[in-house]
Amino acid sequence: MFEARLSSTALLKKIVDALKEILHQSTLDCSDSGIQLQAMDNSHVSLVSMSLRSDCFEKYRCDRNLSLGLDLRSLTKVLKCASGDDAVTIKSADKADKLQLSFESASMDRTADYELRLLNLDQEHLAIPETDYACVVHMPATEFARICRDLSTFSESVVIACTKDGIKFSANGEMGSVNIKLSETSKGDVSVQVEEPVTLSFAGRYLNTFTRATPLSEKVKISMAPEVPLLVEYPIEDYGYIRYYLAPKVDE
Amino acid sequence: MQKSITSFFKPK
Repeated sequence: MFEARLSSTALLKKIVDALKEILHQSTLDCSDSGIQLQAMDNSHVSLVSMSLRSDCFEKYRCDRNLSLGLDLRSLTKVLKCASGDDAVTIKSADKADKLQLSFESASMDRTADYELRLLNLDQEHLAIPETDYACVVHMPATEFARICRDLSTFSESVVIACTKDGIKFSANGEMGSVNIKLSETSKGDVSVQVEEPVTLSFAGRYLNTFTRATPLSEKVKISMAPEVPLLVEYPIEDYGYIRYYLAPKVDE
Repeated sequence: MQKSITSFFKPK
């Protein structure tokens, strides 16, 4: 038996919004310690890893490890029927082919129960190696979203260059070019830790997709090392994270 | 050229 109750549906909506554009279907791996998800996008260019500890939930019970195959578009449709301040309980019996979602209004005078068909997804898990990132940048999540949006107007590729002076985002296309540079600020909203400078090139549309997680967190952490995937991490309150890994582009 | 994430992360 798996049962988890969140006091606010809004958090679940934000998490699903952060996933649904890059993943149409995915498996939630539920265990005693919490809920995990790991999946590649269809093109196998990026990887999403999510972790939510059990103490995020008002009530959490997972008697045995369980994998719930979900169609995230369908889940989104169900979540649209709920109000953000509803409490939500998700429940699935062992070996069940359905997920139950129950929404309870804040005034507790309305309950709505939904059943969502589970999918049998054959999802392989990848081993993510421990990486000592040469550059780690923290910045406001809204600033990162704005930069990704602005650069994608110019070019399909975005170059991210990180040095001790700051982080620079560049795009160069037919209509022209753009360079946006952020330096470390004294008020601490942008911080740059650099062991060695790194410059890598990425597909801007994936970066844009990652920024769907912006409502989850005020800050985003960007980590880079030479010739390895970029890591973009959004914390989920104090209870977990969504991490997006993006393979770099290389010169042919 | 776009690299695949599987060229960095291998199946468990």
